[in-house]
Amino acid sequence: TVGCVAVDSYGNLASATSTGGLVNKRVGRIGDSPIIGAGTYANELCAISVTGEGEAILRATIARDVAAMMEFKGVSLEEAASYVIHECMPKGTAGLVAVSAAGEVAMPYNTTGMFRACATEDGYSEVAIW
Amino acid sequence: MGWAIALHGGAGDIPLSLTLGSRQPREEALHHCLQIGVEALKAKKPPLDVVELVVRELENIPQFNAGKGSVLTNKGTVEMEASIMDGRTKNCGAVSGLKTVVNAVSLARLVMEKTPHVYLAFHGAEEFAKEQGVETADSSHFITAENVERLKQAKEAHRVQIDYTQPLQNGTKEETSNTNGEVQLG
Repeated sequence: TVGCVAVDSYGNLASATSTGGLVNKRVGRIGDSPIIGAGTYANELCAISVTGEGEAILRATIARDVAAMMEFKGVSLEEAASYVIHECMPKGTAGLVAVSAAGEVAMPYNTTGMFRACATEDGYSEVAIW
Repeated sequence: MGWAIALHGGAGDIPLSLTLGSRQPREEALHHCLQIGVEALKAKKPPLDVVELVVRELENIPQFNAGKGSVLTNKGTVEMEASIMDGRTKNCGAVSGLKTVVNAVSLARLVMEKTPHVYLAFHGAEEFAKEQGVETADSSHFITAENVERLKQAKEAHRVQIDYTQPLQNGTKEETSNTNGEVQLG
């Protein structure tokens, strides 16, 4: 799976996710990536793209959950994303990248690794796997 | 407040012992795609354009599991899927079951912008792709030798696996598979 989230200097957000799915999946199987709210979500607060085991992500609707925690509980992007990945998902099943309207970035995962990269306007940049 | 971008190329059981030959092209690809996204944001492109641009680039890189390099179904075919969402309007588009569309994410955006729907799948999505004149290719374009081998290993192990799952060693029992061979981690 691949995905990208972005926010501009005015706080406009967008998210996109694309995948081939699971190795040896049944023909006709649909995963989380195209399901709005599960593998992909964006609103006026944040944008999220998810990767991992689609069935687990679908059950937990984790992209929307991150946004909902920010919306209803008022927590930060980092706190919401970390909680959803580490407390709501079985270990070894998922990771996500997210940005907020304020330009924050979160990239938590509970798998061994996640191919990921980010950059912010203040000059911070990161490319990492583990 | 300032612009920001984050991208991923998949999560999973990525071994710490990943060889340089496997790691380097992926790291270079991440740098490359990040740079494309950063330049687009600096050029004041809308975030929706930026995420589409970056995901298209990621889809074209065979080391990642989307577009060229998509993993294979149990029939040895590709069935690609994608979605895109605009946070300001909550407009969104999604596609599934694509066999010939080179950049699924762009078709998802066309679903969002050119139809009253959110989600098109399988032959309806392919038909829409033809109507819109998006780039298509024979299925062989998407299938790599590495993914043919991964499918073979997954079939031998009777399991369905997420990105970067390592092959089982001889004699290793798949503890999390049910009788259908599906990983039961959820």
